[in-house]
Amino acid sequence: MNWTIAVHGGAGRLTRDTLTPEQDAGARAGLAAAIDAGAAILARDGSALDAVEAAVRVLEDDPRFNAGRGAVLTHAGAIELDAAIMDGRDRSAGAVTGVTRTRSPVALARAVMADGRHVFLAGAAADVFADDQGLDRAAPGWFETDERRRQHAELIAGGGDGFDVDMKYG
Amino acid sequence: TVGAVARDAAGHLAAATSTGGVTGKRWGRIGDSPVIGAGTWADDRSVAVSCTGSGEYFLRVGVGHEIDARVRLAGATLAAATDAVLAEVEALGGTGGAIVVGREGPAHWAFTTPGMNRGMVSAGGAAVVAIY
Repeated sequence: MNWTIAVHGGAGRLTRDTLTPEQDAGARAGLAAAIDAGAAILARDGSALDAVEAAVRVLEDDPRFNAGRGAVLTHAGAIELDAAIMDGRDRSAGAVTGVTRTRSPVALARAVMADGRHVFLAGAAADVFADDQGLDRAAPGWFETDERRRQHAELIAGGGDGFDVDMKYG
Repeated sequence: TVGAVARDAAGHLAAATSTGGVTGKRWGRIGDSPVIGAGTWADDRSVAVSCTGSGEYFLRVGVGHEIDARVRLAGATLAAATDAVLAEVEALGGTGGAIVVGREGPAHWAFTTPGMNRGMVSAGGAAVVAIY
């Protein structure tokens, strides 16, 4: 069987006018690194599950993408991360929402799936589950970037009652 | 939002999605990314899907499940199923994109926004990365 992998890093108002050449090049480099991480696993007959987790973890650590490090900020200026993973072999799945301190949200989702008792965990208690499972915590401030803080300030300064409904910021 | 879908050499499928959500979100707002059957879905019988876009609309349509159903139950191709479901999202007022892989052939992507950060590679082929 021919293996294959695809990744995305978000959709929105991405045009040659809204992206600088540096942002364009940076995004392409991040996407290529994610593909390489997944393809390396598939090429040695690894599982699709390991491949998608590896690819997403690369993008979670890349500050240019809205996930993990580089995540956008809530109205209150905080970080709340969501992730999910699903295995087509048996439709087992794991998902987390509103986590704030686990380094890799997709790794936490996979731990939820591996534990098997639940599919979906939320909030601070999900971070406690991560601690119980021995998952890495992010260093304080790891997720927040200057660019996302600037975008947040811009949104709030502009009245900021609504959220970024037209996905201007990712 | 970031995501990946894959089919391995044994023919098994998987999907994963991760996100910070949307700038300025309040009240514990959750979009489609972590919701199984909406932003993330995988079933060896049909497809693996990871989505990005205006999450409320992807939730209402149940995008992952809908693409699966069109392929598994109606025999639609990946492209036809994905394009039709994204059109449903758009008809409700949402925009975004999806990456999809099936039981055979290369992955597929589609989006109704000006751009989507995306990439793919298959065994023996060259990687493709695109934005616009």
